[in-house]
Amino acid sequence: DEETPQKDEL
Amino acid sequence: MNIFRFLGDISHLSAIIILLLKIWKSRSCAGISGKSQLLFAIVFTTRYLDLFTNFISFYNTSMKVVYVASSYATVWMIYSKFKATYDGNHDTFRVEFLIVPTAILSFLVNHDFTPLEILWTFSIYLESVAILPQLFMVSKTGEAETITSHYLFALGIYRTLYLFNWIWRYQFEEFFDLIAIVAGLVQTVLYCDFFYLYITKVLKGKKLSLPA
Repeated sequence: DEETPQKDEL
Repeated sequence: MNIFRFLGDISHLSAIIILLLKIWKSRSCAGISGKSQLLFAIVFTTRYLDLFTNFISFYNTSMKVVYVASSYATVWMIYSKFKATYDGNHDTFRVEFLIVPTAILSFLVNHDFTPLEILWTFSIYLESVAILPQLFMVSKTGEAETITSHYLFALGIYRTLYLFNWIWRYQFEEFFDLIAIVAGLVQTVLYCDFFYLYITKVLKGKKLSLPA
């Protein structure tokens, strides 16, 4: 599956 | 970090602080939808489960702690400390119509079928509609205190600024999260009616009154 966008936002 | 995201976070934080102070100072939660605040507490709880496992930065962690703590404090003030001033008769939006569809959708449309990712996705979807009970309550009572309209404006502007943040990040960082973007668009659109009233009325010193 495509790369999961990183979770660096609030 | 970019200016849009930073201003968005500041706007979000100030909305939370405005509401906390309004309730604490006036010792009243009149005109405030407890249901929306409950939904926000669920949003932060399900979104920040990685608070202790995934350290991004001091800023990120401290803001998450403030958001979670203040949302629980607000719910506590509404449903416990100042519950005598809670206007339950006008806070009648059926939140199950928000929680169930967003929960189902988070199972169907997500980036990764893992518990943490599905809970994060649920929190993104829920946040986009969490303000509906509050907007519904304002339309039912036909008006809102000026401080409440400032709270709503700051809360609405935060996700609008995040939309610009995502444009910026797509342009300069190749960052792209369609789930967050679509939910953020829905969230911002829900405020448009209120933004119009806020700019045409409140900024002219009038009281915010909606056609009931």
